[in-house]
Amino acid sequence: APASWDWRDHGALTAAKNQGMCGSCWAFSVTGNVEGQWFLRRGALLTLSEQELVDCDTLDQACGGGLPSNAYTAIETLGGLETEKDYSYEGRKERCSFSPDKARAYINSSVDLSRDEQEIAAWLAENGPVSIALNAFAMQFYRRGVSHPFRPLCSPWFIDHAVLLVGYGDRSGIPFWAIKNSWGPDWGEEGYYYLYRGARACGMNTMASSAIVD
Amino acid sequence: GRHLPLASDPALEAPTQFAMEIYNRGRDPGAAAVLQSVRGRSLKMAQGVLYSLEVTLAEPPCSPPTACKHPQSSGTLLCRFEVLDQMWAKQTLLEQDCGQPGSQPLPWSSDHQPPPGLPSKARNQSSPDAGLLAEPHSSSLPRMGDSVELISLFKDFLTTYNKSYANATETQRRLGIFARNLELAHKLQELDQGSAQYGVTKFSDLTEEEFRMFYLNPLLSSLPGRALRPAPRARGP
Repeated sequence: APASWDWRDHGALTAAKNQGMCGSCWAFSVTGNVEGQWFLRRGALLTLSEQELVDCDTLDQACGGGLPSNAYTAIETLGGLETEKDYSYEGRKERCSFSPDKARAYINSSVDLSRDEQEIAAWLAENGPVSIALNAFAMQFYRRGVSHPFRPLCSPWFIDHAVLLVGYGDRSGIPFWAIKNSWGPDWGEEGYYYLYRGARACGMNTMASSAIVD
Repeated sequence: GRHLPLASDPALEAPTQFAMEIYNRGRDPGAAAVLQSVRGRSLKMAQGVLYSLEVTLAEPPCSPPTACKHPQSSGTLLCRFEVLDQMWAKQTLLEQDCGQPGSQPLPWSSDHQPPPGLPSKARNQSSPDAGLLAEPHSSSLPRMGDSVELISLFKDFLTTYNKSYANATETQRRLGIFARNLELAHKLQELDQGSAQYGVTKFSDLTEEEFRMFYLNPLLSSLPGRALRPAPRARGP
């Protein structure tokens, strides 16, 4: 993998979004991944709809939580994702109003990534932002800098938040992952979280996945 | 967090015994320090329970005096222990700091400059008896000496994040949660091994349970995910 990489520098990321008081992080993680994949394969950066997944992904539980692996299946089954403009975010489950003719991005399949952080970095640099999940214990009070929580306080066994891995690098000698969160730009570093890289911090390596756009 | 009365809660016994075992490790039984009193509180977290203990113990006289590891530490000592008790793992002693009662401030934050967003003096350090650990459950709000700075922080928080509450009772309750969250942020700050700064965020008025309920996704660790095919490894330089 290159020594550092950041997909924000290559136009693959939409603006930081806000899930509100709804446990729909899984939808934001997956749409962020699909936005990146669509941009890299089709050349257009679209802001895609999380509300479509909250309303129409019957494999998951809307604001009660969900799994990225189910969301990929739902996107394939539904026939794609509408844009944020056409199917805007409400932060609560509503009746599914997906229209296939409004779908603007599609996926062909999805893959699980290695748990090795070096391999995740190489895959990210070559293929785009990655959906991951982690233990969010340290994130409630995070403000800035590279977070490296004391391991017993951030166990990999309590994965409870899905986010989007967008890059990696070093800050003053501290290796980090750059992570796009879905708690709005007024949280963290303009909506982003920086997590220590190389120690499987907070279980960030346990659930890395991506959609595939052919 | 829950502020416990002195030595009256059996829940403190196990972490205290664990801390004393660590403290006395390597000593002959006759040379072990003896527990005199304990008071403390517990903070329930998703990862387990964090016990903050204030322990008074008696060090036996040194015989001969040259055998004392720290001659000044004989007699009565006041120690602060932090024990993390996890359901799936052994107890962990996160912090141990001992000194003569009244001779030094309690170690909490004494060597740590708080980060932005944390009060520079979250609790009175001038007297062990005035420490937060001694506060009863109902007084988790800041004490008089600390209240000006804490309330100022809380007002800034309300303004910054455009927060308002239904009535004065709810505002008071949220101030208490805010104060406890500052303590937790401070603990995260002390234990962080990177360069992160923790402190006031827009979630600082939420209990851990509220935060988990509204913003997190418990299904990620409770449901088996659908198996996906493995990604091909990256190929290019």
